[in-house]
Amino acid sequence: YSTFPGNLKWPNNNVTYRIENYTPDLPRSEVDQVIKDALDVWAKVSPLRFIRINSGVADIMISFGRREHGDAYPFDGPDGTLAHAFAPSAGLGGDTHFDEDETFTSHTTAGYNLFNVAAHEFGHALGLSHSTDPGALMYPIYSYRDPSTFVLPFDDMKGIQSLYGVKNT
Amino acid sequence: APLPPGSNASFAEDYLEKFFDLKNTNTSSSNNRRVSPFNLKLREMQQFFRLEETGVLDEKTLEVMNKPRCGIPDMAE
Repeated sequence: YSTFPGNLKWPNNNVTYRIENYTPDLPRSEVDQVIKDALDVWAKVSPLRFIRINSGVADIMISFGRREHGDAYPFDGPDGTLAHAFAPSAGLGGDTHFDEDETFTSHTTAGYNLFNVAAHEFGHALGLSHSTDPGALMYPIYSYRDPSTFVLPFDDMKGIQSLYGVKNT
Repeated sequence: APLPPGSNASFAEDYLEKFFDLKNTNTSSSNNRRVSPFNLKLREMQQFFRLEETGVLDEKTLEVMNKPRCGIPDMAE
């Protein structure tokens, strides 16, 4: 695993998120659930707690957009780059953007599974950079894993715990 | 010289600029006989993805570059 220079992380373990808009690829309720599940991946192994808000500015602002979408990193159309997220900090930090030109799915292997993409991006939003371990969630290349049986790989667990410590049981 | 747009080499150059911090080298001298920054960055990329480190743009390297991926750079400056 690797972290960003300076080990960027959130100053406390209560992190807020807000879903700013939705993809037409999936029902809204399904997007809500997938986002929650993808955050839970990290909450299960660390002291982090995620609190959803529906207005105002959250630590992690989540949105779907295509091409130029308001930051300096335009998306590139179908395939190629699927999403990106910014390391923890004020403002754009933590924000997570999905490329609306992709087809996102939640229960099938067709298109790109939103849970898989989101769980990876939230790793960045929490302070993890890319891993060179091809089995890690934080490896930069997309691969499908069944969300219903997903277990966070050891490399990623060590990474998030290096920033926030282990979960209090 | 600048790489022809649309070529594999041009695509690879874009990829390395985006994800491996390759600086735009179009202004470098054509008399420069050192190993090119492109080949050094290609080697770095091949090391990251555990490919054979040749510094040469081969089919396997292009295949990895064409895979769907996250937009965050793999190497910090």
